[in-house]
Amino acid sequence: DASDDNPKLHIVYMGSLPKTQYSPTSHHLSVLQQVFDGNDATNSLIRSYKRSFNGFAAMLTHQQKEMLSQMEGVVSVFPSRKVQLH
Amino acid sequence: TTRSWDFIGFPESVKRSLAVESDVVVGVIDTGIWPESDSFNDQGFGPIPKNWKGTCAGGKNFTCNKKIIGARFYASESTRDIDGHGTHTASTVVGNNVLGASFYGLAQGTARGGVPSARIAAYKVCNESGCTNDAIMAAFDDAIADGVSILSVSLGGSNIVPFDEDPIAIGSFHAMERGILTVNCAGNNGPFPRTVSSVAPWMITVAASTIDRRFIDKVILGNGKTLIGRSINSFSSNGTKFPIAKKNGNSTKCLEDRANICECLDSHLVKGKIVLCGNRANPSYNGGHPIGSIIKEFSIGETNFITPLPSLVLSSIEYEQLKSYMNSTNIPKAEILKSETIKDTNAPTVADFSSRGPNTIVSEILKPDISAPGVDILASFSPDASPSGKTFDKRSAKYSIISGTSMSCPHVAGIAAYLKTFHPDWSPAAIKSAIMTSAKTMKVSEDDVGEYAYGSGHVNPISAIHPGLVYDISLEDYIQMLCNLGYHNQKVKLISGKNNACSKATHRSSVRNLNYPALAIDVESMTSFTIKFKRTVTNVGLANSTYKATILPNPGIKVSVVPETLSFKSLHEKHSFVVTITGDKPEQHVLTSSLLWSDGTHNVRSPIVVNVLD
Repeated sequence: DASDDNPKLHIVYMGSLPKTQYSPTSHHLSVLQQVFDGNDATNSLIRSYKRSFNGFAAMLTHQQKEMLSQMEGVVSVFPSRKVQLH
Repeated sequence: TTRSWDFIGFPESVKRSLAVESDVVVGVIDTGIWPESDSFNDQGFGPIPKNWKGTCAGGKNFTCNKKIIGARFYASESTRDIDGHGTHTASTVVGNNVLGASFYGLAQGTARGGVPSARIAAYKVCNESGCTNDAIMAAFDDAIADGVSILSVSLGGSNIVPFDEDPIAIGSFHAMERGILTVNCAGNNGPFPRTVSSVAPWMITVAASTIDRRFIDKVILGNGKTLIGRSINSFSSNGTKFPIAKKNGNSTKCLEDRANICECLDSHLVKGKIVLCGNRANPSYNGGHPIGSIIKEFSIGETNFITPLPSLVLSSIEYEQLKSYMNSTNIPKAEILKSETIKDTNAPTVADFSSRGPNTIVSEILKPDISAPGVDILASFSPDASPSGKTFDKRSAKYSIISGTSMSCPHVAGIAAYLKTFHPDWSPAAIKSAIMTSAKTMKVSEDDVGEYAYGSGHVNPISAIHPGLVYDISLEDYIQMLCNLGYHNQKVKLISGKNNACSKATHRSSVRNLNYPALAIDVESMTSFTIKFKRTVTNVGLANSTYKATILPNPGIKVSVVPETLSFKSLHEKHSFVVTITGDKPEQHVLTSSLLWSDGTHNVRSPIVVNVLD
């Protein structure tokens, strides 16, 4: 909902891990800092995916989600929905 | 599992390579496991496999052993399963053989997993409030790095979403990159078309089918008439008939309409009596304590369930007979008998609830891929969980009977792990191909499109060990498919880590040429069409062999294969062929056929499905 400004948990998927030396968590924070003011980025970051692929989970508003979606290095940004046991 | 493995032709005596099997690690992404279950006892297990890179981080009150070698949690405070679902699925894939397992005497036998000597790594992604995408992503991230051999994922969304917004599609893609096949369930939104939500080609998607053991139960009315219903009722009334409540509610707290479907009950009207609950499949019994219940046939797509009281489910006709008896007497009585099992000679059939194709994201990829037992499966359970899911049901059970595509998924995961022990160097696509092309054909009801219900057919594990030919697919093939689908080069580069990922010519129509072991296509109605599919098979059977093609005829289409004969001189030799399908203004909605390659020993069958768009 574009009009909803309450932050919600989103997944920011960034694809494969770079083969060169890379510090995922600090990169994830620097990506987040581009859409946050001050230390809010650190508080927003919930989880980093850094062992088998690249990405993170963060609390984002709709506007922040839209900004991140346009950033270089980001494949997709989508809400962390609940799924069902089948 | 006291019947399902035998039913699909996978007996306890099956040939195994135990030393190799004990090095296989199956990752289960689910609600955790109950570590003290007999299914996970480590007696007789040797040291942890040398290549295992995972850890036991099971949290509070959770200890690993030589069978459970990995544990992580992303929800709640421990990998311990308090729901039962994860214990059930994990024991179906890798559980030890446990003699004398039953649910209160029902479905008694030896409970066992597909690969009982293999190890388990449990990744808990669910808690009481559900399972979340961020936890699933984390579980895949860890499981792949930990070095699991196969992943079994018995959960998923109800909606179909693009690959790059689906955590199971994302995780399974990166698993496939590292040689790990992900087995995922089709979903329980059947029997309606276009409900399958697991649609990525790099994972194997499993529909649920029945086995030849069916549960029935009986109610004996006060007039001596016996009605037969279904449900999993472990209670015995020992010959006592109980009164049937004529009304379930008549107070301001519990209005009659709600009471008639057991949404609420007035205790003074129902205490010690059997209540009738209309067509509410899952009564709440709020406010009352009946002795038992009878429910009218529940909605399409639902299944048998364990009842918290002596209960059964009747067809509409028999329910009306019961009501007629109730209205004919002042003090209606009945006895509900404990469930019993009968042989179902119609099995296997696809369960109503099992989600159906076609695949709405990539119509060229037939989904689901395969069908496996998923109805009334007995497997290990968490003693802390209520077997009926009702908090007032205080029973505790080490085994439970559940239905769902969640139950069919670990059967295929077990078979995939079993194949891995014979062919450790095979790619995920080759293992998937072996499972699909060896499948048995299945029966289907007249109003169902079989291939959209069961995919390639019913799992056939022993034939899958020696498939003869496989349709292999490399990482580069999947990358090209993403390019052909229209994913931007920059996105595909990020996903795959390959520069110039979409450097080859891309075209949407080339998606059909992904080397998938099934052929599916959409065509416009009221038009003539000629469609060509390119495929390549790899010889994994006999070095010197000749395969001939046979097409199952369908009067609505003409199918030809060029060449019709493939001669191999060595193992791992590849041959390509083209399947051409022509049709002239088809009248049916869906046209099906199949391609069979046979050398007289190996039969390699691929379904062909032409979906005529309305």
